[in-house]
Amino acid sequence: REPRVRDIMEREVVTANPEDDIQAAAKKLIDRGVDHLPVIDRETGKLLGIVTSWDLAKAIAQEKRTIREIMTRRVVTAMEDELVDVVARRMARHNISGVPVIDEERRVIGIMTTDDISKKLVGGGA
Amino acid sequence: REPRVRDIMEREVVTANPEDDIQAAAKKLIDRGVDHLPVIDRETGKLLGIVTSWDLAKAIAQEKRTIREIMTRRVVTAMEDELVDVVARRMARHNISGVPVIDEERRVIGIMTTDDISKKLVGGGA
Ligand SMILES: C[S@@+](CC[C@H](N)C(=O)[O-])C[C@H]1O[C@@H](n2cnc3c(N)ncnc32)[C@H](O)[C@@H]1O
Ligand SMILES: C[S@@+](CC[C@H](N)C(=O)[O-])C[C@H]1O[C@@H](n2cnc3c(N)ncnc32)[C@H](O)[C@@H]1O
Repeated sequence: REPRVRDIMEREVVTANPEDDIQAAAKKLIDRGVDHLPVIDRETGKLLGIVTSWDLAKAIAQEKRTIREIMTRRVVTAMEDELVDVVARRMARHNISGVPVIDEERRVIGIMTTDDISKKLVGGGA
Repeated sequence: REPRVRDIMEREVVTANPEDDIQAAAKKLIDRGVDHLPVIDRETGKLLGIVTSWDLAKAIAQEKRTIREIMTRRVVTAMEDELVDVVARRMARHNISGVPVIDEERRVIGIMTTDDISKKLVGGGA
C-alpha cells in the first residue's frame, strides 16, 4: 500500500502568530529543533502564511524585523489523504522542504517535511 | 541496484569561511536558495564545521555575531560510495537535514540533503 501523508506527518505542529517578532520566532525554532513555522490567525486558527529558518536568514541578509515582513503568504500545503510521492513532487517543484497539512477549513492538523519522507524511506530508522 | 550517495548528491557546494560575518553567510544562503554551508579552512580546503539556516535562527535567538560562534564543529559527513539509506539513517539519528560528502583528505566534494533523498524517491520529479 502506497504511504499517505497521514502515515508520516508530524501531528504536533509548532506555529507562530503574525504579530510575533523575529526573535520570538527564532526562539521557537531553536527550542523545538525544527525549521518550519506555519503562521496562524489567532482569531480563526486558519493558516495565514509560513516562516522557515531560511526566512530568518533572509531577515539577517536584508535587515527585516517582523514576521509579517518575512513570511511567505502563498503557502504550498497538503491534505492528509494525499499520496506521499505526489506531495514530494510538489515540494520538489517549489524547492521547499516542508508543507503544512490542512483540513477542509484550512486549519493546520500536521506538517510533513523532507526529513519525514527520508525517515520513511529507511523505515523510520533512528 | 541500491542508490549510493554519488548518485544523488549535489556537486556544486556553497561554502563559508570561519571569518565570514553572519550577514555574509545569510546572503550566501539566500542567493542560492539553500540551507547548508560547510565551513572550509581557506588554507587547506578542509572541512572545519557547518552552518545552517537553523544556526542563523539561533544567532537571532541568542544574539551571536560570528560564524565561529554559531557553527557546529563535530560535522556528520558521508563518503560518496556509501548507500543512501545508511546515510539517511545517520541523518535521522542526529536530527539533521544534510551532510557534506568528503574525500579521504576531508575535502568537500558534494552535499546530500533530505530534499535530495525525497526527490530521488519520486524519480527526481519536478
Ligand atoms: C525556496 S525555499 C528554500 C529553503 C528551504 N528549503 C525551505 O523550505 O525553506 C525558502 C522559501 O520557501 C518558503 N517556503 C517553505 N515552505 C513553504 C511552503 N510550504 N509553502 C510556501 N512557501 C514555503 C519559505 O517561506 C522561504 O521563503
Ligand atoms: C539539530 S539540527 C535541526 C535543524 C535542521 N534540520 C538542520 O539540519 O539544521 C540543527 C543543528 O544541526 C547542525 N547540523 C546540520 N547539519 C549537520 C551536519 N552534517 N553535521 C553536524 N551538525 C549538523 C546545525 O549546525 C545546527 O546547529
